[in-house]
Amino acid sequence: APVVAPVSDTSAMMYLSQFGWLDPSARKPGSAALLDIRNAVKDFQSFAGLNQTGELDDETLQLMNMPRCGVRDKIGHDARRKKR
Amino acid sequence: YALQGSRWKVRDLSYRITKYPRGLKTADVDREISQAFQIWENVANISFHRVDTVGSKVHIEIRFEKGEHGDGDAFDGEGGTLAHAYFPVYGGDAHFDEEEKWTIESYRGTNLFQVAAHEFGHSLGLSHSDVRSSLMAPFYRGYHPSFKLDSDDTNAIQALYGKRIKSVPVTTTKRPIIGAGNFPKKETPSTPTDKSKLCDDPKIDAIAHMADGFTYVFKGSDFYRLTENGVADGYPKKIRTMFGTLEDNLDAAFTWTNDRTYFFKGNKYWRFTDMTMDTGYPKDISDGFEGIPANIDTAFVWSGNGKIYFFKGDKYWRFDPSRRPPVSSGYPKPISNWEGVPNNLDAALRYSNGHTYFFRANKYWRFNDRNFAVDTTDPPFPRNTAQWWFGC
Repeated sequence: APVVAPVSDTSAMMYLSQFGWLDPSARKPGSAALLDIRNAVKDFQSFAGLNQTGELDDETLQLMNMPRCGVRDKIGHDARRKKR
Repeated sequence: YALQGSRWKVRDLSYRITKYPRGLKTADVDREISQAFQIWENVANISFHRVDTVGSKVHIEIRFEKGEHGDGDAFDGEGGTLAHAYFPVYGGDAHFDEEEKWTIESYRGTNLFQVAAHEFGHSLGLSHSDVRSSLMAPFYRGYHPSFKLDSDDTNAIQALYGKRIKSVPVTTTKRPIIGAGNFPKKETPSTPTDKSKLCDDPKIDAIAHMADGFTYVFKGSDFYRLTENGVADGYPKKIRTMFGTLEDNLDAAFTWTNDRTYFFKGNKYWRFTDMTMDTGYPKDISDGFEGIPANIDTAFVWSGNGKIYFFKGDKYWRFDPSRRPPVSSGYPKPISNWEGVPNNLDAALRYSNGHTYFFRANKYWRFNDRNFAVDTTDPPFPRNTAQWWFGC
C-alpha cells in the first residue's frame, strides 16, 4: 500500500478544512472555534463510520493517514474549485 | 451516495489522455483508463470514446501531474492525495498525482484502474459516498482483483443517467461507441433490423450525430440509428413516424453546437431541439442561412474551426453565424481545396471522434484536419461505407 505520512493535530485541522469538514473562512472566537472543530471531527467520524468521539483518537488519525481522493467530501462551500 | 448537482446533457462523452505517467507503458494506461470508463458504461446510459486528435475539444481531459499543476490543488507526492477530478459543471477533467506508484493488477503501489474509475465518477457528477465498500468512498482500499461496483455506486450513476440501454452490447470496443442516448418516448416497439436496403445500395441522403448521442442515417423515407456494430436493432423506421412533418429524400443534416439539428431539402430547412421539431418550421433557407443556395448536397460543422460548411456540386460555402454577412464574399470556393474530397457529395458528418467524414455513392473518405487533406492510411480511403458504417 502507498506510504502514509503521519498526521499531526495541526495537519488534522488542515485535512478537515481541505476536505470540506471545517470552514476555514469562519472567523470565530476561541471557544466557538473549538466547538466547531469538535463538531467537524464528529461529522468526519460519522461519514467515515467511526465512533463519534469528537476527539482526534488513533482510529480517526489512522483514517486521515489513508491515501485518498483529493475531491472534498462535503461540497457546500466548494468555492475553491472554480469553473475551469 | 451523494450527487454533486450537475451532470452531462450528452450521453456520448469524448476523452483524451494528454499527459501520461512515466512508470507505465502508454498502451497499458490507455487500456486501464478505457476499462475504468467501461465500469460506468456497463451500468448506465452513457458511453465514452477516446479521441487522439491533438487540439480537438474533448469532454474529459486526463492528465498525470506533479505537485502544483495549475488548478490551485497541488498534489503532495507519494501517498496522501492520489488524484482529483472536476464535476461536469466545472469541466469534468481528471488529474492524477504523477508521483504515486501507479500499478496494474498488483498489490503493490496504487491501482490505476480503481482510482481512475473513482475519479470518473466525479467527472460524471458523483460526490463521495459514506458507504465504505463503495467505489465512491474517498479512501483508497487497496487492490481488489475481483473489483465490482457496489449497489450504492450503481444507484448513484443511474440516478443521473438512467440504466444502460440493452441494445448496445457490453463490450470493450475498438471503435468509439456511437451513442447510448434516449429516443423520444413515442418510439415504436422494435421490429427486426432490415439493413438490406442500405447494404444493397449504401448511397445515403444525409447523416447527423444528434442530441441524444446517436448517429442517424437518412435515406429516402427511412432513417437508421447506428451503433458501434452498425445498424441498431429495430431499424429502419419511417422518417414521418419519428420526425413529424420533416420530408423524405432529404438533402442534408447537421447538428450545431447548441445540440440543435438542422435538416435541409430544396429551398427549405427544419430545426430540431432535443429530437423535437421547433415551432415555425420549415423555413426558407434564405431566412436564417442567407448566402446559401437551395438544393445543397450536404452540410456539416467542421471540427477544425467549428464553422458550418455547405457543399453543392463542385463548390462549397462557409457559414459563420457570428459574422455579418455569415458567408463572406470570397465564397463559393472549389471543393478541390479540400484535397482528396470528391465533388457531388451525398453526405458529410463530424463524427464524435472529432474526424470529418465525407460520403458519396458506396464510398466514404476520412478527412485529416491537420494536413487539410483526406487521410492517407492503410487501407486507403475511400473505403466501403456498407462494411465500415452499416455492418454489412
